This record gives sequence, C-alpha cells and structure tokens, in this order.
Amino acid sequence: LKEKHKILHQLLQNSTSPVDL
Amino acid sequence: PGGSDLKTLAKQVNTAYLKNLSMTKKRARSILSGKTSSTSPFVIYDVDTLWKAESGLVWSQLAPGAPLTKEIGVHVFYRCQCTTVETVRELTEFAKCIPGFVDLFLNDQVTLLKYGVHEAIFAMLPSLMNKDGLLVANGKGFVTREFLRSLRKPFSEIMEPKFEFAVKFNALELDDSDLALFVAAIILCGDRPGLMNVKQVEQSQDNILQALDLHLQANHSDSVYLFPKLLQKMADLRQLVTENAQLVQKIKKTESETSLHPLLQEIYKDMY
Repeated sequence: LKEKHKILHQLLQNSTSPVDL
Repeated sequence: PGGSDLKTLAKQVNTAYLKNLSMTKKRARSILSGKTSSTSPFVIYDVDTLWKAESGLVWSQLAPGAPLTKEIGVHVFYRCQCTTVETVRELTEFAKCIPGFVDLFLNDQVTLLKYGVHEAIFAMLPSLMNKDGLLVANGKGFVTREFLRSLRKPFSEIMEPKFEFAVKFNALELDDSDLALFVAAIILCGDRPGLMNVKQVEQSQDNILQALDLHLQANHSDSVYLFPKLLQKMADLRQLVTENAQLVQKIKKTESETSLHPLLQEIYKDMY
C-alpha cells in the first residue's frame, strides 16, 4: 500500500505542505 | 461513552474542522447571500469571463502543473483537480485531529483517506453551491451552473450530478458543526476495502456517529429524522463517488491530451 500511495503517506506523515500542487 | 464524553468529542471534531478547512459553510453562505463586507465574487459565466478570472482577477496563477490548454473543458477539468488536491491536503490534516485516527495503522489511515476523501469533498461542496452556481478560489469567484453545463461532453458531466446532490443536501440545512461530525464519520468508515483493523475503525466511527446523533438532537430538535436521513446521504455519496470515478476513467480514455494529478492517480487506482 505504501508503494502505491506515496503522496498520501507523505501527507499523513508531514504536518507541513509536502505536495507540489 | 457518556453524554459529556460525546459532547467533548463533538467539540474536538468541530474545532479541528474549523481549523483545517479553509472555507466554512458560514463564510460561504455569507458571500453567496451578499451579507459579507468583502467584495462580491467575480462571476464566471462564459469563456471571456473565465479568461478574465484566469488573468489574475480570481486566481493568482494558472492551474499549477497543468499544461497550458486552449480547450475550455480541459481547463475546467484541471481547475477541478487543483481544488480537489488542495482539499485532500486539508482533509488529511483534519483527519489527523479526529480522536483515534492517528492511533490506527498507517496503512488503514491511507485506506480511509483513499476511499473517504471524495465522499467528504462532495459532502462539503454543497456549502459552496446554490442552484445557480458555485463559489471558487476561496470565495473570490462564482462559476455559473449554466456555464459548466455548456461545456462539451464529457466535461459538462463533471459538476451537474454534484449540483443535483447539493440542492437536496442543502435542504437539510446543516451547519459547520453538523458537517464536521458528518465528514469525520465518512472518513472513519469501517467497510473500506483492505482495512487491517476493521474493529478499531468501527469503534471510532461508532463514537463519532453517537456524537453526531446527540448533536443533531440539540442543534436540530425540530428535525426528528435528520440522523437517519444523513445515514442515507452517506450511501448516496458513495454512489456519487463511483459515478465520478467512472467519468474520470472515461475522460482519461477518450481525452488523450488530459492528465491526472499524481495524488488523484493514487486515489483512483484500483479504487472501485
């Protein structure tokens, strides 16, 4: 699941904004 | 849990909602009814007003990451994606503040977001809508329903089902405190495919649903069937998401020039 959902994992584990919108 | 525990839970969830979701229903309704002191939203009703809005009037920059396109339907599709991605980020922060959520397996947190965010977004979207259009760009713009209907197929089919849902959903007259618990209950749903610890999720959702039931009794004492009506809306939202996922698949297949944001690719992959 982690491999397939890297950005969701990243969002869950970081409180800052990690996603390049 | 006892009544006071449920009230505390409702308060925690409400605070988390107001803190993490940028546009509340209260603010949206005040803009839509013209009761706010800030300037009225810029109305986007045709191609000209859309490009005016895009030239800095409403949005400060073109849809980031989206390729430049002159095709209006494709452009609107990218704008929908941008808003969705931003709201997924806000919902993730909200979810982390719901008591019990961060105690779940990380895998289960991912599963709940994967399956829950679109239902949550379509539950919050009615706050920004009336029968004639919807607020965009944090209330700076208002896109008319007629303009969205006028786009060529399949892009004209993206928003219309959400308007139809919104008109019925808004008749329930929920406020932000009701929506906070409703959205939390959507996220903490025990029957998402692939959950590792179903019982733990069900227990958390049960607490939220009890808090919602109690909250509605106090906040909408004259509307006796509101709680079961909202349970039915949860099922309607699932259907709305299924149809939306099918439409996105269709756009991907038939509109070769469009692309899907990587986060949305993750969410839609093997969803239903």
